Amino acid sequence: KELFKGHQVLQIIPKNDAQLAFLKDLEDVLEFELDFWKGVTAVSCPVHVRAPFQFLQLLKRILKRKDISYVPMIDDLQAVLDEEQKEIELFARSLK
Amino acid sequence: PKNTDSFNYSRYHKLSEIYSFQDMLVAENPNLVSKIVIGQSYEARPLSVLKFSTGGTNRRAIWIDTGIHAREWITQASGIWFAKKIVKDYGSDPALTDILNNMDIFLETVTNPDGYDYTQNSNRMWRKTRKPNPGSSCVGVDPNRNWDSGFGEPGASSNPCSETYRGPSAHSESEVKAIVDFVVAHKNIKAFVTIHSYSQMLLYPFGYTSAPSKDEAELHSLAQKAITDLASLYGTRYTYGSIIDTIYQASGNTVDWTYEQGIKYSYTFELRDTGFHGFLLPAKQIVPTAEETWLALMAIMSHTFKNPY
Repeated sequence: KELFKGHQVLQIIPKNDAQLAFLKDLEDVLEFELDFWKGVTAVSCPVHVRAPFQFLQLLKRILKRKDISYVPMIDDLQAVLDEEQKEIELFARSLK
Repeated sequence: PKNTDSFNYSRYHKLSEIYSFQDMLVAENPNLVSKIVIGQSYEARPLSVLKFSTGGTNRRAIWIDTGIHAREWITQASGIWFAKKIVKDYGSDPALTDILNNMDIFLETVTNPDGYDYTQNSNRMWRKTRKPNPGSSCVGVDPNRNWDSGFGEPGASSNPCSETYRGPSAHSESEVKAIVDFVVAHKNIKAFVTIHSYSQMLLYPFGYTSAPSKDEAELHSLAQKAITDLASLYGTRYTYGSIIDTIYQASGNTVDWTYEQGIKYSYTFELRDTGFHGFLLPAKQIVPTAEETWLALMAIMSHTFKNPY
């Protein structure tokens, strides 16, 4: 089972066309294994991207270097998934 | 659960539970609901569609599908709730009763069953189908880029490792081809609503081109009515417009194809939320999401019923 320990979902809001173009390029870089939950659309429109633990710091450094601000939308994806799984199992047990 | 009344609509369910739910609903409502299998997924699961019909032959019809993107769990869960809502409201809600006395409704609750099963058991974040891609270690095709409408144009990826991989050819995915064959053979589908999450949007063609559709004014005004009705319940705010203007260019998408097949009322939803939870919408939001979406669906279905073409 694939685990997402340490994965974060970042919200990034491009402030100008240059940042927008950079994020669009980033969308096509498959090597970072970024998963765009909400794709790049327009200036001021939030982009949501899931970054695996191994590329998270690199991504944050790149964004900082480009002066692109971000906030974590989900701090630890696996923690949320564990919670979801727990809820499903509790429900299944209560049925039994 | 022994019947669909004791089914818990406030929880996410495994594929087997959804299949059982469908069979129970059919068994409980034999004069209204039947199950048809329109094809098989790559992993040989049945592609089941619930048909709500009060009789007649090849009546004008409305198509609704949920779960074409596997990880968008709120959509499959909403689809189950819609199915129960239809049988509950038929005979008591005059608008729905009118619709069903004259039209059929088809509802595919798990459009991408292989993907859904994979999200339940292996990778919660899976979006695509599960067919291997020859020559690549990456699996699956984005079934919302696989339709024969602007296929291969900008707005989809040719790389099998991308989440928006369009596939080797239009309708290469059996999950897509099954719907294509069904729609083409039926010939009388008048509204087609395909449901995604998340972003809170109601979108109409086109996605592959910025050229407006010839029905844009009507589609726009109906979308406005639908999202206004939706917001009346919990105040959830939706945006609306053509796919390309509202989100981004998306070629080979479902509703561009259905619209080009002559289905005027072709819409795609993006359900809750806008970024607090994303694809991990807490289960307690399933019923409220389905309830508010139902109001918008009713607006589209009623308009389709009252405006034959």
